[in-house]
Amino acid sequence: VKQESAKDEL
Amino acid sequence: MNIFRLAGDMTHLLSVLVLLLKIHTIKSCAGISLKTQELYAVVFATRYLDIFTSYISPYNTMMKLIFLGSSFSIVWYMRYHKIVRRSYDKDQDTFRPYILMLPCLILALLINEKFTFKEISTSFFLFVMWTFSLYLEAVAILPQLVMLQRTRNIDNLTGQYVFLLGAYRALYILNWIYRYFTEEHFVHWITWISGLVQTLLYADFFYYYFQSWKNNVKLQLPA
Repeated sequence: VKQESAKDEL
Repeated sequence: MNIFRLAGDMTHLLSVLVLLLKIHTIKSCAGISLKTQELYAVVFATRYLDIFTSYISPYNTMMKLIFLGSSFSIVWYMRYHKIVRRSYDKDQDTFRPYILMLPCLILALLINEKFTFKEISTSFFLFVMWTFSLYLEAVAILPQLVMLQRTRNIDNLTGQYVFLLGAYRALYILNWIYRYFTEEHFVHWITWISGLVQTLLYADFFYYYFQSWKNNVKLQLPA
């Protein structure tokens, strides 16, 4: 699944 | 990963280490708001629920574990450590956390990014929790700022802790600007607005912190 781009942040 | 985000994460890590240093070495949490520490533990717990399901990188997982571990151990120190807890001034730390948590939860249920998942239940729950943690983090510093205004003489470590905590989110805003211009479709209004609100809440603290640094006087917030 493509990682939700904002959720690759802490 | 860009330099702004890395600097932001390192500043955030440093803020936590400064606080742990203060509590662990001088065994004192004078001037620190337990309410803010508990709110931060909730922020990390709800933000990193998917720590074991969605793996991004060793760095990401390691930092999540550090933030979870440090925030919960700070709460443990302030609540249960026989020496540290004596220096906690609960009469000055009277902000009621629920008046922050409930509105954030309701707001997260109402306003969260449209989710494109099949099974609404689990992923929707995770998304609402993640959004809740963003809103809660924005306001989690309030009990600490209120307490700083009541505590007349703010010691250096406490001042540095709050300053670093505010600076990390300001660096994240630069990171979002950078990612907006370098990555397509990188638009996350919820994250951006809560991050902006969070940083603005530190505005007056930053002002007085800078003044005390420039005039080389003790940091004091007006009551």
